[in-house]
Amino acid sequence: TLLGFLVTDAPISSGALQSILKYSVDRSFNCISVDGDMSTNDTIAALANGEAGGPEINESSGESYNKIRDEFTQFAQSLAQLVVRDGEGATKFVTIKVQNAESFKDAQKVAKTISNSPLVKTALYGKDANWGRILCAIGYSDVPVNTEKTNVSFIPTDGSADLKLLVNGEPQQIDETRASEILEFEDLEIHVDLGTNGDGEASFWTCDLSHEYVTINGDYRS
Amino acid sequence: SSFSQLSNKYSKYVPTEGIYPKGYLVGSVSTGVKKNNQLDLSIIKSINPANAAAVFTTNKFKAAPVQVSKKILDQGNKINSIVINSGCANAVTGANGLKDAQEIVKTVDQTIGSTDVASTICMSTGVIGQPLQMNKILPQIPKLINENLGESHESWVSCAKGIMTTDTFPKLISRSININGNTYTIAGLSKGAGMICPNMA
Repeated sequence: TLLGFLVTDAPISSGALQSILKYSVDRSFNCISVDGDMSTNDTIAALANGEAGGPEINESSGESYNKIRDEFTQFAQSLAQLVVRDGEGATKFVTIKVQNAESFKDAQKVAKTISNSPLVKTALYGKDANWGRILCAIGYSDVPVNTEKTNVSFIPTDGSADLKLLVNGEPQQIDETRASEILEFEDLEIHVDLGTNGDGEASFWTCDLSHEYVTINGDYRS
Repeated sequence: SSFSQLSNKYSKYVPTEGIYPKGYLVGSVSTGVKKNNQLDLSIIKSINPANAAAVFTTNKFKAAPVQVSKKILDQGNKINSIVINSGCANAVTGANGLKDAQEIVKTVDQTIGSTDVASTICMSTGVIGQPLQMNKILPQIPKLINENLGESHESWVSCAKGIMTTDTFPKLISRSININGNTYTIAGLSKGAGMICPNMA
């Protein structure tokens, strides 16, 4: 189960707080996956008691509203990412970034499908640069994809050059040593360019699937 | 190796200090629902009624606390407290589960002296399909509110620990922001390690 609480002393009106929370959760907690299962109890709640003073921030407050909404969103992303980092048995923290989808929703759907694929997640655990499984997940995501313009890369988190796995639908000669180096890091980014004419973009955060996950969940009730 | 990994995560992601929003008292207590006297009941209390918002699971089997809290928020009430128990999800527990969630809300409201309308929302996390051990939880609510709440960093960490289930570290962050010359502070707690692929609305 996911539970989260965002509390502030800012004077945010009730309506603005609800719209800020929805906006930020759609870009944070609704973009994480550990194991693909949705709980009966997931809840994110926010409180704003106004104790810091200042003018009330409501949906008509223009720049103030946008600024606090964006701060909430970044904040919620940081909090959501901690959940993924602590995923049961997780040894890897993986950012899936999908670009050039026809819409944000399409990009999110592809990112979510990759994030939930048990075969992608076990490959990540095994440090196997198995881009074929990533492609497979993209292919059954049920969104428009230009297969001849699709690109997939691993982006190392140390700032070194990315590793292109698929360029314009063509598999690349992969330097397995380099791939292993990148997969040794705890953090990894996978970039997917769907090559459509749209500019839909979304990020999703996931982790690997390890033996430990099965151990933890094999006897949770007892 | 496994212990070392857990220890690394704790030291890497749990802050040793923080700056927290004004007007909140937080903390937790052990009720005995979780084994080995682990913290399992937390409260976030605002000293004045706060505006509140929430998004909830879209799972068709919504747990009792989800149903009760949604109803309270739908009434447009200002909120004084959020109470969270861990170890038992109070999910798929039927009419008795709803009664238990309402009883917890009522007990918190009575303890803080807010009796006109429900001003507490409740949440639960843990095992599905088991009733809450109300005999353990209810007596600890006054103790938690009267003795265990504070505004220190340690209180916030304790509050975050009280909502953990299979989590290996408490998740807590805080930050100050400046908007048009006014400084505001946000604090956030979360929990979750498994059964995680939310789609809340």
